Amino acid sequence: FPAVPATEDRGENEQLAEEYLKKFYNLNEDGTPITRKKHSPFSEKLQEMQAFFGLEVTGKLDSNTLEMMHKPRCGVADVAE
Amino acid sequence: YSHFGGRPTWRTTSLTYRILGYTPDMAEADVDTAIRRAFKVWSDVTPLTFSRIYEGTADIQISFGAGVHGDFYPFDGPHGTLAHAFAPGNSIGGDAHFDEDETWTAGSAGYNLFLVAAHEFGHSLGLSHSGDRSALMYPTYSYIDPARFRLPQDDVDGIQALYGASPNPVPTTPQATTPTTTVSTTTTTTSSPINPSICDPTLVFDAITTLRGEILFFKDSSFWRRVPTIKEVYNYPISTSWPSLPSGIQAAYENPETDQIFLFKGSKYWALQGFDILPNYPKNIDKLGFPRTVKHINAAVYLQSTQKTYFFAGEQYWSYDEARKTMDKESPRRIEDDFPGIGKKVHAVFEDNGLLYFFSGHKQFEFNMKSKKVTRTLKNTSWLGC
Repeated sequence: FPAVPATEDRGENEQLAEEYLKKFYNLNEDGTPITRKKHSPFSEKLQEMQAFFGLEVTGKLDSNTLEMMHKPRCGVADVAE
Repeated sequence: YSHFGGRPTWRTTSLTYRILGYTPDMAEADVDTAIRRAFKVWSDVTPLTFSRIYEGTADIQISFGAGVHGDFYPFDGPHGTLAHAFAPGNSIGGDAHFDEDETWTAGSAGYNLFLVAAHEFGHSLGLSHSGDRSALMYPTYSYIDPARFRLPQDDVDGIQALYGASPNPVPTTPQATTPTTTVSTTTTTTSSPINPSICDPTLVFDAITTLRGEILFFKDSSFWRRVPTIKEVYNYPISTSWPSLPSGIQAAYENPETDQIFLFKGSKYWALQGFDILPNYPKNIDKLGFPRTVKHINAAVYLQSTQKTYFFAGEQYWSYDEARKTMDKESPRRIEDDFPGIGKKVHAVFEDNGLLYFFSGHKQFEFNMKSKKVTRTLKNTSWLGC
């Protein structure tokens, strides 16, 4: 996972982000080992989500991204399966 | 805008929908209205038509459910995911599901069903999420007054790319329709389209209020109901909508925060939620803090920006703090001093889009509270397609 500023509820935020990206951006958790890549799948999906919403594309779970994830929304994925 | 992969669309323009169940959060009639209007958003700009059926399987089946609700996409409790809908297709295709764990409303509290349904039906017709923040198909919910809702251009472009444009574009201004005779005796259907007499330039309204995005214009024993989304104005006898209310309502206002409207006649006032009169009313206006010398109110309006209600009586006005439930100490003040240009007396007033519309005699004044100036003088009947 990309480095994020340490906060008390970091684990909870990461879990929320993971669930969100799985639901709306097809973040897979299929058990395949994570290979050494420039970006982690989590970070890449995060970037995809940030780009879609016009947020600053950092690949990091910043406060603006988290705020967007907390907004009430439609349950249809933004990325077609 | 964007479409689903493979661009699924309906092969017919005559689609059916069925409401399989209702949310307990709203009156069934309000759910029906929200759904009907949500479909109209799309039929206004395409050749598509939507007919409601009550039995059998419709193209678009509408239901409310919580948690696991029969598809592979369980809801997640309050907030989070509000609803989802499936792209055009057989079986579950086109169906729209609303999370029963949300609080659904016809107003601004909770989640407005019309706004969410209009978005979901965009999916039902083949639109995916848009990245345009102003689009209806943008994936996150944000409230906009349904009365002021106009389908954004991004969505119009998206849906017309699938189905083409409407052969009968909806006019942008309300049209007066031929008067008809009122024959029904039920509350919900006793109405008639706008009577040309309302366009009489000498008409003076008794009271005006907004109601969940609509505008009600009271005159004598009836009221006109302006429904912006269907761009028509209908006349209803007060006695059929509210049998226990008198005719000749003198003032009215809506408090959207509490989803209530208040109607005044003489020293009495009633509180209503939608079209239901709340218990323990009428009450005497002295409960609001008026002195006994005030015998009736001429007009009233609630300002969302300040959470104050202004009551106009004679040549004075009172400011009532809705949060503290008390009259402001500086009340009453002279109308002329604080609302220059609108005349000494107010017959009716309402707020729209942050501006106040004062009706004084046969004239209407658009008033900007920030600049404390009249910005336009309008015909009394400008809101009624005259």
